[in-house]
Amino acid sequence: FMLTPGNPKWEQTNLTYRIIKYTTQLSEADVEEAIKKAFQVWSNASSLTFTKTSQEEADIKIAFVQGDHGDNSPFDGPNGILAHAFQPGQGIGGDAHFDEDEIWTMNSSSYNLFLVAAHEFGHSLGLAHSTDPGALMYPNYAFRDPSTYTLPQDDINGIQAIYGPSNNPIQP
Amino acid sequence: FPVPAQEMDTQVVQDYLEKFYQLPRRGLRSQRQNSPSVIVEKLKEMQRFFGLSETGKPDRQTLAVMRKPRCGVPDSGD
Repeated sequence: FMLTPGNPKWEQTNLTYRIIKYTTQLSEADVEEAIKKAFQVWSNASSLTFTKTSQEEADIKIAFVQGDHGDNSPFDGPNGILAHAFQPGQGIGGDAHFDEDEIWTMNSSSYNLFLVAAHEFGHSLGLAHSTDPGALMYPNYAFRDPSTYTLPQDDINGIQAIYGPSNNPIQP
Repeated sequence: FPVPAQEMDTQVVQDYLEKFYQLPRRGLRSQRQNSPSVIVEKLKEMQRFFGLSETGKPDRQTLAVMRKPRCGVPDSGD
């Protein structure tokens, strides 16, 4: 695993998130389920907790946007770049953006939202890309069954290096 | 007119290295930064990251990786 240069991290372990712009391709309930599950991947392996909020000042703001969306990192239309997220910090820090020009799904076709969101939230928490092809933080998209998904050891090592282990670890 | 395949490959390599490996963007580079050796070094860095042969050339395997869907966060630097 690799940490983001400068080792940025959240000072608090109870983080909030807000979905400020939904995709038109999935129901809001599906988006919320995928996002919630993506955060659980990280909370299960660390001391972090995530709470959905409707307040303006959430730590992690999530939006589906397209093309040039004002953060100096424009999306490129279908395929190519799927999403990006910012390292921990104030303002745009921690925020995750998903390319609305992609086809987002809850299954194995096109791009599974849960898998991409779980990867992006790794960046939101301070992880950089891993060179391990089996890791969630590997930069390229690869489908894995969300219903049986468990965080790979490389990513567990990474998140625990920043925030420590879970207070309630899941027994094997 | 259709763009020649080699020209398209060059474009893919340039864009990829600019976005993910901090290759200075065209138009902002000095003459020195524009040298092929900079691109070769960035290509090797990319190939090393993905476990490819470090040829420093945009071979078939390297281009195949560059064309895969991926996250927009750079692989090196901030």
